[in-house]
Amino acid sequence: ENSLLRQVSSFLRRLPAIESEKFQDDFLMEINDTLLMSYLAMFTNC
Amino acid sequence: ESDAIYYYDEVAQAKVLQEKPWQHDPNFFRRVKVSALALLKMVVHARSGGTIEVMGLMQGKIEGDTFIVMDAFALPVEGTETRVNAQADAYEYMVDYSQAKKRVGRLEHVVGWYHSHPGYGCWLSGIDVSTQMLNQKYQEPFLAVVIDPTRTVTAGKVEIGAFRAYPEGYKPPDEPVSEYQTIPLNKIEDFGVHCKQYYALDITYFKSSLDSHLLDLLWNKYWVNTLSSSPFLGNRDYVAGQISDLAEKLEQAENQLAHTRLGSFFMPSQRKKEEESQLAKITRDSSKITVEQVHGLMTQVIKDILFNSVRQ
Amino acid sequence: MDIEQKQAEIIEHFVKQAEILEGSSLCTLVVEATSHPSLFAFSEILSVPNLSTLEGTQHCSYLDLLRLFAYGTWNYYKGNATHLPSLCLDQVRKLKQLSVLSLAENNKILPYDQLMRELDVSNVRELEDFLINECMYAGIVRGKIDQLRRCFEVQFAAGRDLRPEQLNLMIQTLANWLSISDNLLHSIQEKIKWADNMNEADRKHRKEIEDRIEEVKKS
Repeated sequence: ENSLLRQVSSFLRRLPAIESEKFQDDFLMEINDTLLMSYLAMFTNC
Repeated sequence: ESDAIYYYDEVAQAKVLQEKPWQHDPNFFRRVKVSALALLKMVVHARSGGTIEVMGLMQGKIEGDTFIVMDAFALPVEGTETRVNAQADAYEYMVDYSQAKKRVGRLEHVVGWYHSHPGYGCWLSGIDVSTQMLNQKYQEPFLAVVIDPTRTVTAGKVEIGAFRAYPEGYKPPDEPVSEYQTIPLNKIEDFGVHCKQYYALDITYFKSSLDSHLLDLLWNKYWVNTLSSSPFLGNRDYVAGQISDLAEKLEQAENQLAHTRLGSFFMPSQRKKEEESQLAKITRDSSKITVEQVHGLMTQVIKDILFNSVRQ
Repeated sequence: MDIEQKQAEIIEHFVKQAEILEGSSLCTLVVEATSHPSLFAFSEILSVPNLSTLEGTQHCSYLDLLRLFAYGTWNYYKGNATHLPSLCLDQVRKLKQLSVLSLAENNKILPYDQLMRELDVSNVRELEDFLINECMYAGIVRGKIDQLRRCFEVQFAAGRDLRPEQLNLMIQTLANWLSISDNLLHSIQEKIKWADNMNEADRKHRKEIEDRIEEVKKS
């Protein structure tokens, strides 16, 4: 069905949802923050 | 019949108000049923207050030992925790509202008040307990609801508590079991002193067939918002505040330990136990913060894999 | 999605017409369809058997024109204008709209310079008016015009007709996405199992310690 194909093609074109330097930097920053938090929590436990 | 709960039986309600069953048992009320509409209105209002505590009133009815909250409305009051009688500003508004609601045929009475504790959990402070006692003296049946809009976003579910105060001087038979929660250092005094003067009620929710239909229509919007929001971004200040609060608590614990270092040999085991339980609480709080962070990161990682790794 | 709903009826109308028309009246239909302001999909009409009867006849340029509107761009038309019928204003506008959709197929960020080149537009004002009035208001794209970075950020673009070779690519992408999702589910389940095992080990460890404490207390 052509209409469905067009919709799927339009939808797939929105992927990847976001890709940019800034996003990667922010993402890695969040990972580091969380690692630091779990490190602090482990320290607090010890 | 899912909408039957929305029918207001004036005669039955008048009968309940006349019999006043709550007078003979301080723990009479045990449950609260909140409508989806009232919950949404209270959470949105609490969130709109940002870091300032806001308050409002709830309308509804009584069914046995259950409060049924049908609707809620905001009061022109901010900073409920910073004034002796929070709702004094709103008396005139409340009277006007009560008159107006009769004119438009809204039969439900005011059955309680709600206010927000942005970022420090759902419990009753000293001011809240005295306000609630006053309300239970002159406006029974009256319920106190507290909402934490900040933790609502972090935890991904509505942080809400419903409480009833005990009469002056009443000693509750057994320790009311309340779910563990982190109390910030600057509030812990207030929490500790009054936590035995009130008890929590079980909260459940209900919605009408119209609510279900409207919420279904919003289903896509709900998912777009859920998928496109990140607890990290919305709650940075709150998490930073939590960590600094934890640091203060560690400082305090360390000072107390250092302070009693010499006398530690003679420290009564009870005191030692207290120190440990304090430290245990701190480690528990730090684990709780970390778990929330890790959950936030997990959702980000899952969304990144799902939506950013597919290429044409 | 809503653009598809909007044009579904129009497509049906033209398909029904194409099924009963022949020869030069089909050419009129092609001109009508490629001028219609709310129609941006032509593969249904193209697949009506009557249309392929135009192949090899004096009207075959109209069949090429329909193919151009289904898959081609304004640039392609300029390069082959001699073999194709001349376009009226509505057709030119539509072909340029379709060209924006084709550009949006490959990039989410469309630089103004590229757009102005592809659409034969001489200034930024004219380009922005085209994007706003002819594309966003028509509902075929949603996005953000970034004047500072001189680019158009596409958030949504309606799908154009698929060329046959694109189908396999799409199937491949979907299969790829499916396997990524499956792997993700498996790894989440493994993580849950790992967490349960760690929790169990932690509990055992704690119990051993408590037992040891009891022993020491007794002894």
